[in-house]
Amino acid sequence: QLTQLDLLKYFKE
Amino acid sequence: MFEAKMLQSSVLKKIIESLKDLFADANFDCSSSGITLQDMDSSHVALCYLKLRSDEEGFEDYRCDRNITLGVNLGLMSKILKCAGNDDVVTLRAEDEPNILTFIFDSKNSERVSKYDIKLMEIDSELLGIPDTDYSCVVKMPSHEFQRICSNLSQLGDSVTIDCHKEGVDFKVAGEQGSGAIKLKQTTSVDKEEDQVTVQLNEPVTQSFALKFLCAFTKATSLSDTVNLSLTQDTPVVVEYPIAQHGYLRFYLAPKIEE
Repeated sequence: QLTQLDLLKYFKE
Repeated sequence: MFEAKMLQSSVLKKIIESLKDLFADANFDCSSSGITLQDMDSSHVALCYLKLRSDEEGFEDYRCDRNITLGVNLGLMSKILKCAGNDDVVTLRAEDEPNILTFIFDSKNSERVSKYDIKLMEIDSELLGIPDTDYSCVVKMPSHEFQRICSNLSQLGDSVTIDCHKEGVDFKVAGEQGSGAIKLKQTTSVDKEEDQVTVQLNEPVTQSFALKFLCAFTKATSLSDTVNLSLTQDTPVVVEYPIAQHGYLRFYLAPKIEE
């Protein structure tokens, strides 16, 4: 089962 | 005063067509160096970043006296751009404190000039800081090949696993009803550069992504003969379409991970 990660985890400063 | 005269309205049409389904409203940030657009989809999974440089040949004229932000509904912009012929020259114009964005379409023989105004929107979106990073792997391939792979694999499942290694790149899907795999080897004997598959590899990467978004990104295929995929383990993939004589359109997509 794959879980979709959130982009904000990477780009939010 | 902001005024940008683009030689080919077809380029702007293709850009907006490739964005409008994932990104409803977007801010065009205009400065003397060009036009940029950054927008995230409503589910925070995908982000687009467009850069059109003012000093590239695609603009016949470009003037931007002060930095302005043009908030536009992309569905409306798509409708307006459908009123332009593919060979028309398009001029975008706005005042320094704009409420309105004007589109002027000049036909090639200058016999027909059409003008459309649209109301601008206040769009509250914060710009995200995208770090400049060196990626573990950069794959360059024909854009139509990437489109075909995404389309083919989406028949069988929701996620594709992209596996970059020194021989090439593998795309794999595993669904409830079946599975599929496409192997691309690096090509060295192809005549045309745009038909080549190249893999610059610092470190192997294996990462899964939602096909729904990758398929949406491939709506930009007609903008460019080639596409670049930049990957690093456990970070968003960058899908970049270079736009000749203008700049580029990049999409960022967050990975899917096994719990």
